[in-house]
Amino acid sequence: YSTFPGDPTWKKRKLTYSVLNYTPDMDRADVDVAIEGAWKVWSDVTPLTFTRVYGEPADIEISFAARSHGDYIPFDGPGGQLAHAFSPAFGGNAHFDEDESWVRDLTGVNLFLVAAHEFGHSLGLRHSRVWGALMFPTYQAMDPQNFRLHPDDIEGIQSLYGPPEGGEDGDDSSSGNPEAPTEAPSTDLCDPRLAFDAVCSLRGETMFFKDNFFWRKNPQRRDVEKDPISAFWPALSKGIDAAYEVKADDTVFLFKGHKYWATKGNIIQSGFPQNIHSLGLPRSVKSIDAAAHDSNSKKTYFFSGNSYWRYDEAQKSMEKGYPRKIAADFHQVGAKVDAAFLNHGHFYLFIGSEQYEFDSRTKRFIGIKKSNSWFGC
Amino acid sequence: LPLTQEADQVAEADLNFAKKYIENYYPDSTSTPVVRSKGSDDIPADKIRLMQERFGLKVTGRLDSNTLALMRKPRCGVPDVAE
Repeated sequence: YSTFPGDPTWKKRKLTYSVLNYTPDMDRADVDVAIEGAWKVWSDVTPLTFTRVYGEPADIEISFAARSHGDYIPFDGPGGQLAHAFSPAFGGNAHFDEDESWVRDLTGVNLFLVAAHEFGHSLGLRHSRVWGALMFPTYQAMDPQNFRLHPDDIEGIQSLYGPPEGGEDGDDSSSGNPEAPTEAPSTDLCDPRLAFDAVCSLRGETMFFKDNFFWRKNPQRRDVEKDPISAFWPALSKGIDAAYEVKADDTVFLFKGHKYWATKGNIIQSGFPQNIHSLGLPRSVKSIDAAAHDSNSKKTYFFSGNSYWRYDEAQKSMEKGYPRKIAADFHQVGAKVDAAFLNHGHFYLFIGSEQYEFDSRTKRFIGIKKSNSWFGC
Repeated sequence: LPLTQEADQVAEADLNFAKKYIENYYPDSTSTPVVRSKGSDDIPADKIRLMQERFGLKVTGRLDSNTLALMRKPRCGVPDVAE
């Protein structure tokens, strides 16, 4: 990545934008969705927020124009230049060439993809030399539904504004240590001391989260893939507390501090993050240690401290009779668990480098294994 | 036969397009106005090299077909080098 000379940035975190006019190529609602989505690309990975204002001056103004349009940098008709945007040192405004055929899909020039690129300039990023990065200067058509911000873009924008607050270690009361660990997690899957933060399934694979990485175990592959969380979910790049999948909805829920996110594949759903208390957990619960979903009963188990709760996904409510003590129902297990996973009728509770296996229906204790027994160590 | 020259021959329209492209995206990094003699058709080889390097092309400093093709791809209008 690269930045403009002098590294100009916005000095405030709450920015406003306005849309001065619309392209006739698209429905206005689709333009609004594309613009909003393009801002979200950057707000997901920074402490910045972007609020649209109407009929009043905004920090960043967005407009469509053809040929000469008053800034001495004329557009060139169809093709060629698609758009341009000014750095924060010059106001950050973004202009889109009206002579292009703007679309919400890939039948022309996708407005979301170009807007996300231009807004990178508006925030202070120059062009990147990395193929595949959003800030690479040539238009690269890709499915906007599966858009993923490149690590180079994340590194670039966070060099200017830092990581997002709250979702990671900002207002998260679960962490008493403001200094996140900087040492790399163990990459040795067969290290007998290996412990996981969270375990869940995702579209047939099993995900094992540890610090800012996760391992993916695909039943059809021998090797285990290791990826940074930022490659899938930039807003959660520093790690998560708990995760579970509701296969019926193709949704994975990710927990960090008092917030949780719903994601389909790597796409965080709109309306998230939400507060964990909206699930019916008491205010005294500051974070979730572990979560697991039983697809047969459609119940989800939440573990926090020495207690656990059961949530009815069909009724969308916490079940009565909870919380219960973990030790009372899961014999052999102490006061607290690190991760939980329910698979083929077996309940796995991870505590440090060991996992306790139970029958999910009867809660009969089956045995203890090393946490990394999943990898044939 | 002038084989080597033929490889370097560029249609006038392509040359004009490439000159405009380089002016747009690889402007001179000095703020001092540069006066060029009228009729000079040369595109600075260092800027061609810079562009080829940036895009992972074979760095020749010449306006070959791959470089021209890449210039014709739709892209952002923000210059690639410092003002």
